[in-house]
Amino acid sequence: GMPLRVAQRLPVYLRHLRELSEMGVERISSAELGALIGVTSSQLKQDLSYIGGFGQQGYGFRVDDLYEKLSQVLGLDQRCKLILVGAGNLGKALVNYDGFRRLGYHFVAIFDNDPATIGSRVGVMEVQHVDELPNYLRSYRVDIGVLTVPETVAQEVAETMVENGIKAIWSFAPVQLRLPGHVLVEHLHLSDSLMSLAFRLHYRRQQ
Amino acid sequence: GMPLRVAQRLPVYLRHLRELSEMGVERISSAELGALIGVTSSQLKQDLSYIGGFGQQGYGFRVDDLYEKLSQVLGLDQRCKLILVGAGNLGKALVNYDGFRRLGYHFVAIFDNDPATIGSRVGVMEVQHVDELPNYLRSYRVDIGVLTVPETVAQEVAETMVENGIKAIWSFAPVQLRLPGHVLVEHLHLSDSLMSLAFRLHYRRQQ
Ligand SMILES: NC(=O)c1ccc[n+]([C@@H]2O[C@H](COP(=O)([O-])OP(=O)(O)OC[C@H]3O[C@@H](n4cnc5c(N)ncnc54)[C@H](O)[C@@H]3O)[C@@H](O)[C@H]2O)c1
Ligand SMILES: NC(=O)c1ccc[n+]([C@@H]2O[C@H](COP(=O)([O-])OP(=O)(O)OC[C@H]3O[C@@H](n4cnc5c(N)ncnc54)[C@H](O)[C@@H]3O)[C@@H](O)[C@H]2O)c1
Repeated sequence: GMPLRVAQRLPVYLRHLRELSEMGVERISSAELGALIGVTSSQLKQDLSYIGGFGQQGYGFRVDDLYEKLSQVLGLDQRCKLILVGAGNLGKALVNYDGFRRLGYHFVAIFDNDPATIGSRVGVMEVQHVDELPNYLRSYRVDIGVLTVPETVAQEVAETMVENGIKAIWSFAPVQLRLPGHVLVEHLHLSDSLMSLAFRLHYRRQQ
Repeated sequence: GMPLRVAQRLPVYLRHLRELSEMGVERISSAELGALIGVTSSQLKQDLSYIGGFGQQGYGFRVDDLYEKLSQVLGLDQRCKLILVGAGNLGKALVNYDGFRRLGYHFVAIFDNDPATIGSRVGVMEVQHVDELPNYLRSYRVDIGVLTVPETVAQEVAETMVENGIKAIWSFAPVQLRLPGHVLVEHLHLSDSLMSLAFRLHYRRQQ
């Protein structure tokens, strides 16, 4: 398969290309674009070979063409359907965020097990009981399962998702999930990000 | 200064060491630990040189000793004080998350400009008007400013933080902040994470 790091860099290239396009930049060399995100020109070209070998046209790339191509490949023009389990603080923030919708990622159903939450509205959806999850997944096509339940139940909820056909999970729970090899998992560890900032600050203060 | 990537990897080592310790593993070689996070043994040793050159003791490292040392360096034993601006969906989720508190990161004040939000309780704090931010920062020591306001106002709020002494910002707003070189910024782009997962899924389906 493709190296995880490539998959992690492509959205970053996309974001920089969007900004360059908004600033009216028409062309950029692989060295310049690589420098924006911290990779060598040859690493960048190697990364781009995964999107169908986008060739350089004269001096570097045409920003808008590469942006277009990357958007397609990153699925920005396809409706990507997400379900979410764990309609708590973080879950509600994610479902209410229209930034994801603008990129083509749509929440189609939300589940929880707390009677106080079930039946309440989040965005345009009503929270359903998590016991309905297997039925839902067997009736409707879903691309990604988002896991925002407490760490104590993350493993079992992830297993329910996978047993009912989910092949990709976006998890915020601070546990290592143990799932079959064919399941793609993306862990977002918010605390890693905060810790690395705190460390950089601490290190700088010691200089 | 230190390379950003090192600062980003150290919390990941920490997380793996905690898990190893919980599983009762006493020693690990630099090659094994590196493999857990996807770096070579020599990269790992280079990374560890930033925490005061933690030496290998016989076969590899003692897991608990390295975990201890990394925790100190990542500030887990120090109260790190955070303020947050933008007490909306995401801001409230972050303030209410006790995972950060357990790691030693404490929110000390929250600010917003919405009359409907100001004065309401989030966690144990009352949301203050963002006009109070300069006074607050000049009266109390704060380590990190967390930015969870809409992208349209992110730059101006970040500037207010910096003008009043904040040296490190954790930003969730999808804009490139333009700040003086001495300010450390950690952008958490949730959409990058989701996009990389969607791409891996798309790529796999095409195989
Ligand atoms: N809030 C943050 O900023 C943050 C940061 C890092 C990690 N996390 C992680 O994200 C997850 C969610 O955090 P949160 O702050 O939203 O917590 P929360 O307690 O507000 O939300 C958890 C939700 O999951 C529901 N739930 C519990 N068991 C369930 C089950 N078996 N099936 C379905 N739903 C169930 C609860 O009823 C609740 O609504 C946690 O694993 C947390 O460790 C959160
Ligand atoms: N919610 C998510 O999952 C998510 C994901 C990715 C990025 N983000 C980004 O995080 C930020 C917050 O997202 P959200 O979903 O919590 O939005 P939100 O609209 O729920 O919260 C924004 C808050 O900022 C406050 N605010 C606006 N202008 C202000 C000012 N000048 N001073 C102080 N407070 C001000 C608003 O009153 C509101 O309470 C946004 O930049 C968003 O793009 C959010």
